[in-house]
Amino acid sequence: MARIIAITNQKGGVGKTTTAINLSACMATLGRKVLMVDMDPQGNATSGVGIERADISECVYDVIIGGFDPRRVIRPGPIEGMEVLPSTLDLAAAEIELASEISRETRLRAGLEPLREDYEYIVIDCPPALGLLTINSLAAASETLIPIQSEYYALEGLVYLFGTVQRVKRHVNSGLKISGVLLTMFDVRTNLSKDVEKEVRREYPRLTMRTVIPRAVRLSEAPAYGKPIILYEPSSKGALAYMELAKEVVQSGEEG
Amino acid sequence: MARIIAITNQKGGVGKTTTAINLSACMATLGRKVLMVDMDPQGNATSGVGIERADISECVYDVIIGGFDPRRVIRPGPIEGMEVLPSTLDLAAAEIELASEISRETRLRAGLEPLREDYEYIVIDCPPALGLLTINSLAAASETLIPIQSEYYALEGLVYLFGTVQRVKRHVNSGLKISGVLLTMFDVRTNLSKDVEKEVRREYPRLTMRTVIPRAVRLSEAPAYGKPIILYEPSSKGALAYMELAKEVVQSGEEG
Ligand SMILES: Nc1ncnc2c1ncn2[C@@H]1O[C@H](COP(=O)(O)OP(=O)(O)OP(=O)(O)O)[C@@H](O)[C@H]1O
Ligand SMILES: Nc1ncnc2c1ncn2[C@@H]1O[C@H](COP(=O)(O)OP(=O)(O)OP(=O)(O)O)[C@@H](O)[C@H]1O
Ligand SMILES: [Mg+2]
Ligand SMILES: [Mg+2]
Repeated sequence: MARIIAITNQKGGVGKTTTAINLSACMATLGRKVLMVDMDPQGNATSGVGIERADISECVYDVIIGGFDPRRVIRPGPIEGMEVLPSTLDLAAAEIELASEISRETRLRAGLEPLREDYEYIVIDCPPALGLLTINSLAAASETLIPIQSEYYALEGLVYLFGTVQRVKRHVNSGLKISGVLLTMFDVRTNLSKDVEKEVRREYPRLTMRTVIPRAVRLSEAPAYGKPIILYEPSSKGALAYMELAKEVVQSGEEG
Repeated sequence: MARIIAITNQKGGVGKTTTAINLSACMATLGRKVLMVDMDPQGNATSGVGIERADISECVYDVIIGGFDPRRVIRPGPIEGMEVLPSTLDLAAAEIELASEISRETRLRAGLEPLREDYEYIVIDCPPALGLLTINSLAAASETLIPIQSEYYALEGLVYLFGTVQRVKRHVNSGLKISGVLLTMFDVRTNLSKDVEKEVRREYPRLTMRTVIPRAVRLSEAPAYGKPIILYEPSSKGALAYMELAKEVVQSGEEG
């Protein structure tokens, strides 16, 4: 039974896509079978692993709106053991089309159900909003990992996000838990990063991941080559950090 | 008649709020009368200028949904000549509540109409999405300024954003124009920034602003003190860049 991890935060630009791609790729490097699902109409997770969006005829939109079998839509990923359920701009229409549909919150869960025996991890990249696409991801997920930037606005939206997770847990997915809060773009040279880390670990001692992702320009270069960091620059500090995160995530499941 | 500038980009974390706050504050420093409107339920523009969201009973939500007179809701800004129409989490409900309302796209325009003689500039901060809150902002605006990060994913969503601007222009706001594309978080040390700048200036030669905003940690520290950069650290490279941008925006209007 796959663990389904939704990468969520309505604050923009906090490293959701970078975490979805690199956590997936590093878990595949550890020998796990991983599916990455792109639930953001921007499609950064799709293009960030080198899939040309113009080459895609069917995507996750067809699974949640058209009831397509996801196996028809899944593509090979950038690394052995990782596959991708891509998105295109069609997905932008889903938010509106789902609004009046029956069981609108659980369409993705129904779509992923037949895949849960095929993978050990399913990682879902979400858009920077708490609309129906993110709600669908939380309803399908067994857990959510929340990246936050080591910057001032980081803590502002967390309370609201936690509230949304609780509402999804109460109404559609009682098993949902928060697997962790991940500090990203941490810059050792600035007091701001250190201050934010101190505050996050104080507020959420048990939820804050041990691993911290540093600000590293190689991480922002890698998507231009369609490669996860572990392929683009395996010995960089970004690659080491995401490998560490992958081990931490895999271990946390084994402890139960 | 105020120029109304919507700061838009559905890509998250590109510097929309930082631009809305600092462009407004710098234009006020140049002696213009400016209103900043926070149309993002996250309310970063509101908290970034030191307004405690817990202290707010009425906000822009009441103007667009309840038809409140905006003058009752407007607060003094952080600097002489700048005022703020704040937002709270109530605004998150507006996206859904507006969906079935009559003239749902033009509620903000109607709300701001009585203010157009009170200010020379009205600057609107938008959320990272192209939903009804951003559509309302584009429908109310005379122009839109589009911040883009000097990073790989920067150009991906622009075509889609331009399409949305054209659709708003065709259906609800024929006077809307794109006043410019602004490069933000530019890091002189990386090739990535230089490559993105070259590509943006090649694709959009007439739209790309002369001013480029550098990556500068002082810019990300300032909101923690509720101050625009021009008050927090007036001689920093972030303050100089936003003053330059303010002059460029003011001059572009004077040329017509
Ligand atoms: N640790 C890091 N160091 C340096 N740059 C990073 C890091 N993580 C992400 N980036 C870059 O920062 C930008 C934002 O990251 P990303 O797109 O992953 O965030 P996001 O939360 O998915 O954004 P959105 O809210 O638009 O979906 C990207 O250009 C990315 O390449
Ligand atoms: N030029 C800059 N140099 C350094 N940091 C910056 C700069 N501009 C913005 N930041 C920081 O980067 C983060 C993202 O910026 P900001 O919140 O303004 O983007 P946004 O587009 O409004 O995000 P959202 O999509 O969530 O609304 C913030 O923590 C901000 O302080
Ligand atoms: Mg993303
Ligand atoms: Mg913002």
